[in-house]
Amino acid sequence: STVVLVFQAPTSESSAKDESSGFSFCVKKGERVRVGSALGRWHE
Amino acid sequence: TSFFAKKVHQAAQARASFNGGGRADSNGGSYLVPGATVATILMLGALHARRLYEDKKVEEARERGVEFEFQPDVKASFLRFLPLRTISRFWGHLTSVEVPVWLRPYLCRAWARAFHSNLEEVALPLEEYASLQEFFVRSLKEGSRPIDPDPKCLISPVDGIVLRFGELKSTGAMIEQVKGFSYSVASLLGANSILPMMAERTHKEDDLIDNPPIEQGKKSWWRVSLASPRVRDPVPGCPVKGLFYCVIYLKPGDYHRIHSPADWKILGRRHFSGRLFPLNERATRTIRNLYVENERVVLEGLWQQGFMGMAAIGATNIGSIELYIEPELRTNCPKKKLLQSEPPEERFYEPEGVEITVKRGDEVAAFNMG
Repeated sequence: STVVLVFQAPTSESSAKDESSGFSFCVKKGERVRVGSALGRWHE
Repeated sequence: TSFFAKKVHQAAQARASFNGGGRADSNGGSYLVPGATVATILMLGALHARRLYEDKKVEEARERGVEFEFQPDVKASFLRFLPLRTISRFWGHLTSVEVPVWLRPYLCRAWARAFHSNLEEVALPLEEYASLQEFFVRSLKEGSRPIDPDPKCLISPVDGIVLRFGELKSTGAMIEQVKGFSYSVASLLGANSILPMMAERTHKEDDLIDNPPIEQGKKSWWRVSLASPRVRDPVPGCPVKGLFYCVIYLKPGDYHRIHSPADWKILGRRHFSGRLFPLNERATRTIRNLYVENERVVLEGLWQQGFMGMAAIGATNIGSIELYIEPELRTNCPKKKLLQSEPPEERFYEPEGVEITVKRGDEVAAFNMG
């Protein structure tokens, strides 16, 4: 079985060139995740 | 194997001594049966060893960063002719049979050993799981899955392996199944999804604020053709900026309940009663539109950052999906029509005044066996 998540999240403004803002995934392909662990974070 | 061989040999000797006369005939027969049994056991062992070897190879390749390519094959095509739904339902019936209390721990441990489940985090003593099906949808001990405390993070809704993730940017909002083959998000979520797309951005955003997806829901049945999902592309155009996706695969031994990835308001659900192909690594490489063709339940709603959609996709062994927020929903039902591609059955919660709000980490659904 598989779960697919599709969601909106903040993105960094390209003009600001600020990589620390916006949503970014904190997992890797092939990584095992568990319920409750972070998939990604966003910064404002 | 030696234990089984010994037992089989003892049984053969007992049978031979019981038969007494006609020694030559009984000897021949008694060797034939244990021989077949041993051969079957050896064959199963060999198949299991091959599976473990292939899994290891795939794991190693993935660690090296190898991208699997789409390679349709004859075996995969043959699956279309198999009664996978019937097989799935039969498997469900078989695994729901109540087993004697003394046998339950052995059964659960055998499953855990074969599919690498962690028995230490199981909520109940193994004797209390009356069937394999009950064990499969087990709950966990309190505190086994701590929720990330960061309020600015999206948590994983399931235990599993991250297959793919990224931002949807291309026209048609395509998600890559494997290298060389993609499927559109609109096909996955359905024709009437409130998925925000660039072409209809203003209209959609107004909808989300004022009068969300209900009006669109009314035209649902008419917009969906009887064509296969692969030729249906109901929401062309580009996705709005900041639309992400993540695909997580659950192995048979994993914890199979689905939790909420964030605080969100579920506006509706859509049930596609498609096929029930297997969803393993090999299937993703060999079957086209696997996620779009399989039976699935899609939940859609809004969270603090906008749109949120979650698709729970069934497979042959895990055919039915149970929604805790709508217990009366039935999935993996016998097919009454010959057409595989029927329009999805939809329900929007909000117009009926039963808007559903779930908190981060709340249980929302579960995959059942068969």
